[in-house]
Amino acid sequence: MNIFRLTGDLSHLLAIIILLVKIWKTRSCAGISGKSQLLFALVYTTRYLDLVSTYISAYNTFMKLIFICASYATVYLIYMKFKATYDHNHDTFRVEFLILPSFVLSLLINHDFAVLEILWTFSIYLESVAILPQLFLVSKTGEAESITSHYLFALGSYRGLYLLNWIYRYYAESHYDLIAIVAGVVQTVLYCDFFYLYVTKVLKGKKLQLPA
Amino acid sequence: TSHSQTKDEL
Repeated sequence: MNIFRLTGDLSHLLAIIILLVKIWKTRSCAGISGKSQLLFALVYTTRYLDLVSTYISAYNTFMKLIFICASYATVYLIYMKFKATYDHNHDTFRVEFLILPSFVLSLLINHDFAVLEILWTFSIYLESVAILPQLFLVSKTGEAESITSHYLFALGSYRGLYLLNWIYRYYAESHYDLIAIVAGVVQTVLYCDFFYLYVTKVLKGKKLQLPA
Repeated sequence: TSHSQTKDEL
């Protein structure tokens, strides 16, 4: 554990909490892509299956359980409890275009052709693109609430901090995992346009609005 | 192996 990984994890946790609290307090999931949240639930489920087979640490188990439970809670709020506020007309990204290529790629490029390993690899590939339905929704409506922007910033920062963690581990521990690194770079790059708008607009108190 | 170390990450 190093400072980059810890802040990355905390940033990830913060993002998930921001989203849950936002939906709960406003009793609305307007502006939130249910499809991205479904993909994240799929990502955590397929990645953390090792919960039942391998014990790593109390921290690890605790965080995995939080991520799984929070993602299902978010999906429940969007598709069940606050279904009436769900923006399904704008949430039209075709998720099969993300799920199927991620799955095929995980069959082709993995560390070991074993069920748990392929599901782990699939989750890494799918996570790298799982935010696309959300970014697509923001681009379709042309704007995002500030709280949604904070959520996206925290979620995007998490993988960026993991990249620093991997650079650190490469030098400090001679450890690296190309699958995670390449997917992490892709994931972080997808947020770059948003990061730019966040810094230039949201941090200056303006609403995130895309140029017409 | 290298990838099992990455598994302790989230």
